[in-house]
Amino acid sequence: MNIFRFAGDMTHLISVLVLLLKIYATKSCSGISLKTQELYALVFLSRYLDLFTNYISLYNTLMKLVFIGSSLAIVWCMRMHHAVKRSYDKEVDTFRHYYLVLACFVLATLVNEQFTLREVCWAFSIYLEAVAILPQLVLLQRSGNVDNLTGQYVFFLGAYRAFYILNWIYRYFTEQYFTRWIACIAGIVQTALYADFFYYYFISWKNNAKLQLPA
Amino acid sequence: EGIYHDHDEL
Repeated sequence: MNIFRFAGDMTHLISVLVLLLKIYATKSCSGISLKTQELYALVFLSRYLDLFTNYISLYNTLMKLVFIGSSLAIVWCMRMHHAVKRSYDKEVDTFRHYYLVLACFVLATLVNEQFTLREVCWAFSIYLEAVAILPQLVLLQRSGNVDNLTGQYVFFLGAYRAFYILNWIYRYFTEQYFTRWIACIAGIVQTALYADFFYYYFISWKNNAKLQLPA
Repeated sequence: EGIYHDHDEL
């Protein structure tokens, strides 16, 4: 565990807490894409299959439980909670995310570290996470103005994988065996997808103005 | 072993 990896995990945790705060405090999920939340729930469920079989550390297990639990709780809230689901912008959140699931699954069966259930599911979760933010970014562009908590949620979610890239660079130079190329490439693609969001987020922060994404 | 398989990251 190095500082970049820890910073990445904490940033990811903050993004989840900000989203939970937004939904709990405002009893609203306006501006949040249910499809991105569903994709993230699938990412964690397919990546943490070895939750009970491959114990690495208490920290590792706790974080996995937090990510699985929070993503399922958010999906449940947005689908079932009477007040929250009313604020869901169904007609704006129209990205066909099932194609993303299919494409990532096909790619995972072709490109993986070993053709075993665990490795194919792991590669699937890595590819899916790289594109999971697309429905959310499309929704933000369509809905124009972004409320603060939603903007912060997306910002921290994008920043966490950037820290992981620094972590992989660090591990590359400090450890012999390093073949995380699947996670590296997908992580770079994932972070690149946030590039324009980061740009407009920085502009709004610099001008102390509301975050506006061009339609 | 050869290929990195412990998936110790989140």
